[in-house]
Amino acid sequence: KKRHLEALLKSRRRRDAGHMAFSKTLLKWRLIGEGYSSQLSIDEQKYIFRLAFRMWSEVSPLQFVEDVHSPLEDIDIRLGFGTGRHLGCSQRFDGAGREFAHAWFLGDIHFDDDEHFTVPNTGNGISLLKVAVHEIGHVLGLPHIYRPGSIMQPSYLPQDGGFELDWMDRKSIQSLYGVCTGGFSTVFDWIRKEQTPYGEVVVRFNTYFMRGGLYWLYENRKNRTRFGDPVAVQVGWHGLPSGGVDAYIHVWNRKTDAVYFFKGVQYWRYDSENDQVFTEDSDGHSYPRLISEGFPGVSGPLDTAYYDRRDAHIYFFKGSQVFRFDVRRNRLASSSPRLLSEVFPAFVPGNHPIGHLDAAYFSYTHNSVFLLKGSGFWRVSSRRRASLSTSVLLPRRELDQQWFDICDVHHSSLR
Amino acid sequence: EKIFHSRDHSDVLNDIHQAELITDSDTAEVFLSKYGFIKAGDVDDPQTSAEASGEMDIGVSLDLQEAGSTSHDLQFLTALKDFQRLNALPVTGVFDDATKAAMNKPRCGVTDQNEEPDSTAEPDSTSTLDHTDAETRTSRNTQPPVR
Repeated sequence: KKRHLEALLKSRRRRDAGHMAFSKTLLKWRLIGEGYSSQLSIDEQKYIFRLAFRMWSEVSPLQFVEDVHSPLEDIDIRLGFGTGRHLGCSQRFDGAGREFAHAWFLGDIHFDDDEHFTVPNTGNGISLLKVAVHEIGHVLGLPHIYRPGSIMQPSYLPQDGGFELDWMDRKSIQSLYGVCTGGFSTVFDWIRKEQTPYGEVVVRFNTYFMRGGLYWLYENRKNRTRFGDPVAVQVGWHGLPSGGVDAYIHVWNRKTDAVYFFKGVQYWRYDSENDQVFTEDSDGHSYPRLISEGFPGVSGPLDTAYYDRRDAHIYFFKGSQVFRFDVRRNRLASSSPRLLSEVFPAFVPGNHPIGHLDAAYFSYTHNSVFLLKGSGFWRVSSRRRASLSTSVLLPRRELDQQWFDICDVHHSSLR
Repeated sequence: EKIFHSRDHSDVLNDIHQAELITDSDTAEVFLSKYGFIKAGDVDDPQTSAEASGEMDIGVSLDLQEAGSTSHDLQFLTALKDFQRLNALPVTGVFDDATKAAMNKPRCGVTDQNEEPDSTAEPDSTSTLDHTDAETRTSRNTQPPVR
């Protein structure tokens, strides 16, 4: 049975520059029925494994799905608990203490059920989650790594709070499977006001990336997304379409502080205080409203948009055109629309998105506007670059070289 | 459930087979072999090859036995030092208490390899990032602008 399995699996594996890895990005796993632990409920065991697989998904292009229906030989990764001689395995477990689990490269994972495995954040025992993440790393092709902080250290260290995959562990798995790539439908910095313990009001922001019906909070200082993301849009943004949005703008000046989301031919205003969309505007018009009604001269669907505080205009992008909308006069600027290539000329001739952008994003971290299309972006030069005019597009770069590890997970593991 | 009869489950706990501890250099050698620090066939055993050819006399055999045990000790010493180095222990080559404790820690059953994956050679490698990007990442550590 094992030889047959190996023969089947050989066709799915590749040898690449000395490092073997799975040749596909969607992997099926199963906790085998004869290998349940006697210490935790089946639901607890599956929940922990689902989370362990998801943690690798969050930092690599791999996705994992629990499969309880397919024939066993079609399952890529099989997990099970056993003691001593177990599950037909050639490597015997040694009892409580010392060896707690082992994994077969591109294959199965066995856990020693003589060990005291516990659920996460329990004081005593061995965290099953931490062990599972480690062993899955082996299955995916990682060896032991003797680096403090690495999940692939061979010895078990008690879990200190919530452990996560650090930068080097991410790079290790990405050296085998590549980095996460792909475009986004919307990117924006969300402004929020907070009061310090001294009563002082401060303004902070968080960066969000949206792709379809999912979103990530991006931690700029840590070069990664928030642990546990992505999240479904309808979970974090109440009232927005579940399939996501086309554009976001924050009109912020002396008179106005309003957030709008756009989808298709409609738009919503978002109520930051109550964390949901407004049901109606100040004139009693119900949301969503038609874009053409709220922004005369502009109609959906849009590619994207952003509000520029420097000139108090909204820039709407549609195809190869840019519509500049004056919020003070509530009408289009006289010169609109214009070609994208005219409003934002290329610094390097020919190196230009031309049109059909995915997202326009003003970043407070970089104090710059970024135009995103596909897996790349163009940065709009800032005024500080004295040798350049104020709105040329710098050459295209890859998104994953600027914002790191924004990875999809399988929909079955979404909260 | 796992069957038990005592209120405090002590009958089950006592029944759990405990892993044998690493207590001496013999069990330490087994440990080092099991987890790849001593590789099978690392050192040729001249005694074996000579015996196989039927060309050995007693004097030579004794010399070879001594040479074999010396090589064996060296192999164990090297492996022990490797283990100590990787576990941030004083590299003494002595099977001391700290080394024993490290060997008895809970650990994964997969052997240790010396080669780590090339974590810098990404398909879209971070090594292509230019100086500007390094500056950018550094500048992210500053506070966001306050209105």
